Amino acid sequence: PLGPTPLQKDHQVQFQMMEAAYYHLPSPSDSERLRPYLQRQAIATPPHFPQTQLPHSDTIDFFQRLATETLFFVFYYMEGTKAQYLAAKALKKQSWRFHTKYMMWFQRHEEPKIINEEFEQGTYIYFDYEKWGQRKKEGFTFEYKYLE
Amino acid sequence: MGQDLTALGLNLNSMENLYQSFGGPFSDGPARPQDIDYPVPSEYLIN
Amino acid sequence: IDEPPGFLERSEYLLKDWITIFHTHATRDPIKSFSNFVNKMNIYGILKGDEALTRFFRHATQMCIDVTYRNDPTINNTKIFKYIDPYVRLIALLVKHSGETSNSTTKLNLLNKILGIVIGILLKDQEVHKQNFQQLAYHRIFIMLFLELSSSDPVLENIMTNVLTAFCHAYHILRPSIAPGFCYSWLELISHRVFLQRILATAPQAKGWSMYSQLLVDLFKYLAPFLRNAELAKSVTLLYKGTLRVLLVLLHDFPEFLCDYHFGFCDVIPPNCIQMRNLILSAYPRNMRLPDPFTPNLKVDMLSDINTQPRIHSNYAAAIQPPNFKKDLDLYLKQRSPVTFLSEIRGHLQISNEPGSRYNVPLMNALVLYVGTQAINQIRAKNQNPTMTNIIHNAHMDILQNLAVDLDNEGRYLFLNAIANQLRYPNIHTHYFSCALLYLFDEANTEAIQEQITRVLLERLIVNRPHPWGLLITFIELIKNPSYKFWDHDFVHCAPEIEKLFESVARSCM
Repeated sequence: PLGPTPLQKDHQVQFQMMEAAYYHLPSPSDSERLRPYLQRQAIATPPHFPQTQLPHSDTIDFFQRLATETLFFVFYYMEGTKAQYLAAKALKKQSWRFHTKYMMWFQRHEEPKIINEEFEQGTYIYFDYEKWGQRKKEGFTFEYKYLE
Repeated sequence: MGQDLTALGLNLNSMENLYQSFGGPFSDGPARPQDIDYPVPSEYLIN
Repeated sequence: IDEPPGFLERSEYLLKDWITIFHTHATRDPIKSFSNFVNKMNIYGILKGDEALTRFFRHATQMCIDVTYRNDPTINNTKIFKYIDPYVRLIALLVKHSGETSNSTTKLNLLNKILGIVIGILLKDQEVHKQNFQQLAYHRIFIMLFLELSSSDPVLENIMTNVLTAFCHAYHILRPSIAPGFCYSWLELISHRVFLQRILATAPQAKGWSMYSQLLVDLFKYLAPFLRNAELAKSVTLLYKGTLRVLLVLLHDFPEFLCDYHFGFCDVIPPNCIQMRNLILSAYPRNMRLPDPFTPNLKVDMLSDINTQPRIHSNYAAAIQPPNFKKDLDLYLKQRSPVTFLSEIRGHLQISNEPGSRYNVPLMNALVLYVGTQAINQIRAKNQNPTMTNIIHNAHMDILQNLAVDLDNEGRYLFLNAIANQLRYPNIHTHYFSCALLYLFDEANTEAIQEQITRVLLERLIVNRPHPWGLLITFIELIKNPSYKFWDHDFVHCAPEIEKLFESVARSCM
């Protein structure tokens, strides 16, 4: 007994407004902070490309299997997101350390020459994100108080 | 017959809560890690 | 009206100045740049009183909206956001730092004032632009302001419940039936993952859940007239599927919320919206294990949870109006007389202020649930639990049987729906109404009633999953228990596909 009924006047007006709004829908990025580098941009890729997220791709295990350069890419280009957070965790598991004073990642390259409560001086590798590669830093002092 | 609710892009068998990565009512898949704002330490905001 | 000369220009200058500050690296020290800017606002007379501040926010909001109409949002939303996001940050900082740290009143007054200004401009804009209304700027203002105010900060945490209340109030004022041009953004806003987290997971449950249920009722009320047809327009299908997605997240993460508020939702979901209603009725508490309804010889009345009282956060007793009807009803339930009362019930149910339907559905739902709960209370008072024998031959069943017999097709359909809406997870309501429905089938004085009971159950079973547990066990009992002589009825064999359907359900039951 509850078949279709003609829309009342105010419902018709609502319907017209909804129809109009249907042609400029909100997109997901309207609800996300502006990304300095990689703004979300839906681009139709060939259907044989993976169209959905890889399973568990939002877990630390997944990020740990990524190459170091990939982790640095995620860290520097997706800042302020969960991806950056997971990349940072994965880098730490690969024994990189983020120095909050220099705001750079370092990895001990060989046993340091001097170690005490404040710092350890030795040879470190750091990631140079301008040249996008790892470089050695001789005689660098790693102050513990800045270690994150 | 209604919709096939398993085909709306939500992993209904997930052991985790869905809302933390809910991509929104009009998106066919969950939000990706790079879409989700996260309270990272301010030093990470190197921009 | 009587705006001081140059006020608009000053406001515009200040807003652009703040946007520049926001985008330069001066934000490396946000507090310093903010306090310098507040001094500048002061010098420009913005902070000298309530009225000046209101004018400033109205101009600043309008400028953000104007930017949207000057730029094509589908191409240039980044430029629009670079304009709006700083403005939102300014609002959030002013809310956070207004008044003493502990004085939440000034902060919330300012927040509600600003939300009110944005709402006012949106409604005016929708009225002026009609089909050319652009929702983007308002969407951005609301979501970014909410994200700014829900960031983990001790001052803001302290006022979070009030902030949520302010936003729920704003979203209720902007509900789709009031702002249909904003309906898609509105659904995005109320189902945003941070909003869901805040209102359903971290806010004090009683407050957050109740406010959120109101927003869902607003959504169902808006959708209802457009869902009456089997074929939905594209714009409706999108909103409907979006609603299903949100409900699926709620079913998966907050099933107890759907359990507690199902009654209010069923009042406003159109009866032919079967799958969406099933989705809500399928919710059950996460700590409950549902026995497989197809278990052979399942003894429902032996289940440990079957006699638990479900929580229902709706004042259904108060929904029984007018007061004299409620008084007569209570009198009849108490002394099973006067018998004339039974013949008056239909008249009350047919007073519907809902154009397009001849019955008052919320009243029907409330009456059925009230009679059922009163019956349960009476049974429990004798230290018993509902069974097929102790639910009959009493005032409560008189009323249900009278409704089954006295109502016309439409009325009886709505009545049987009211009962079927209680067939949920194992609890005493499910148990009582399952027995009641089977009894009505058994005692029906015409086959039409039995057919309609079967239809109401069947239409809920043939739609795609999920199906409420109580619905399944009731239907299985109906087709399995020989005392109902289900298979002897002509309507079971009325068409080959119907017969095949029943047999397939029977096979899966056996």
